[in-house]
Amino acid sequence: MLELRLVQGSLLKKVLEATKDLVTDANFDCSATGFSLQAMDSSHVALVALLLRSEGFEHYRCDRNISMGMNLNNMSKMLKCAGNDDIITIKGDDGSDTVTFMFESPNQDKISDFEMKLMDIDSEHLGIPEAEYHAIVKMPSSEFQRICKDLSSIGDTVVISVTKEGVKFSTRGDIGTANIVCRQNKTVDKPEEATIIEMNEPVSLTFALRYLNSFTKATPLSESVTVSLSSELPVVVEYKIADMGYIRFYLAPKIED
Amino acid sequence: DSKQGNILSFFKKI
Repeated sequence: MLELRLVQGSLLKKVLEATKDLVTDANFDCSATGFSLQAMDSSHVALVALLLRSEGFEHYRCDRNISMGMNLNNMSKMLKCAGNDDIITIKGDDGSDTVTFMFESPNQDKISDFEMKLMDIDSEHLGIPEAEYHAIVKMPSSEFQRICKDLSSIGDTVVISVTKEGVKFSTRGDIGTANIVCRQNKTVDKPEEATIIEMNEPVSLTFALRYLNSFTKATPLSESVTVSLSSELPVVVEYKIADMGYIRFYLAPKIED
Repeated sequence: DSKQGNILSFFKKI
């Protein structure tokens, strides 16, 4: 028996919008810790890891660990039928091949049930080691989104370099080149508008902009984004989900031939 | 020239 009641149902809607174009099918894992997902894109270039902690739900009942295989496009279709202010409850029964999404309007005058078929998915759970990163950049998520979008009109890849000068995003394409440098800026009205650069050592890595642009679909989930870079690891692009957890995207770098 | 790296070369299946 599984029953998860999420008062801020829009969070789940936003999570699906952020993941459905990257991953087709995925197992949602439910345990005492929370509601989580780990999945790679079909080419194994990117990985998404989601955690919505149990404490963030108004009601969280999960009698035993359960894994539910879902087609994210179909799940998104169903969640789009929920209002932005609706409370969403996810319900499942042991051994059932369906999951139910219940939507309640804020004043309880409309209650909807959507039952979705589950699917068997061979999950490949990966161990993600705790790591020291060479540099961690925290910046407004809208700014990161703007940079990725702007650069993708010029080139296909971006070089992200962190030095003591700041973080530089560079691209080149048939029409020319572009460089955007963001310096640390803590003198802002609100903490989420700050750009904070922690650098242990300079780092420079190349990534496919197509994937970074896909990650920025998570922008509505958080005012700020954290980009963690190490020359030995995939970049981590993390959006914190207020009071609940996070969505993290990992992207393997381009490697010099 | 560069080639695209793969997540599975960084993270191992468990």
